Amino acid sequence: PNIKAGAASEGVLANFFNSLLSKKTGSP
Amino acid sequence: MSVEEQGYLDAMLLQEARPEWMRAEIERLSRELLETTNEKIQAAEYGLVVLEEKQQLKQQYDDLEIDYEAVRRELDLLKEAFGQAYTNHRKVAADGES
Amino acid sequence: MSVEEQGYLDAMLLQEARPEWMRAEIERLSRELLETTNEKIQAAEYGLVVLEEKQQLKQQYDDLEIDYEAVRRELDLLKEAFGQAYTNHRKVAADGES
Repeated sequence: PNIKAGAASEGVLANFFNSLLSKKTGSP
Repeated sequence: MSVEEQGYLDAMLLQEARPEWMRAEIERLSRELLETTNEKIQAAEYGLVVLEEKQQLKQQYDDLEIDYEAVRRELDLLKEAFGQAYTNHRKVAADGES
Repeated sequence: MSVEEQGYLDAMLLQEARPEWMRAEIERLSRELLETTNEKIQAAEYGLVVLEEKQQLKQQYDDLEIDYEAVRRELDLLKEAFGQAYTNHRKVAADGES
């Protein structure tokens, strides 16, 4: 369970970082 | 609130209503947003790099743990065999003497 | 540039000059700046956590590597001693028989 939880949380983190990179920020 | 403070607030509100102030504010906010966005991207890219390095290190650790367990087992078996061989050696020596 | 495109540009310029538009733009930019700032901070905090975990893992790896080397050495020494003991055992057995 610990291994799965660790891998899952790392996956979530990676998704978070990727989402910040893909998110477009508006400009005037 | 004092008369001076009220007067200051009124002047600020008036200034904020001026188009020149609003244009300047738009420019300022746009610059800050661009800078903050770049910093955000940098932080996210760095986070991904460190995450990948940590995952690689975890794999190396797991591999080393397997090797360690194997060597540990081999050592234990050899110690057992050594003990047995020593017993045999003493027996043979005693038989030889008798 | 076509007539339609020119008209669109003129309308945009007019709209941009309107205080209502500028106020809305200021609000929008302020919201986006706040959101982006929070995302940047979150990314930086997560990145620091992962970095710390990676450093702890590195320490664990280094410790395991030391343990591995120690067991490896012990195994090699025991193998050498085992070989020597075997030679002695054969000699004693031969002497005993003779």
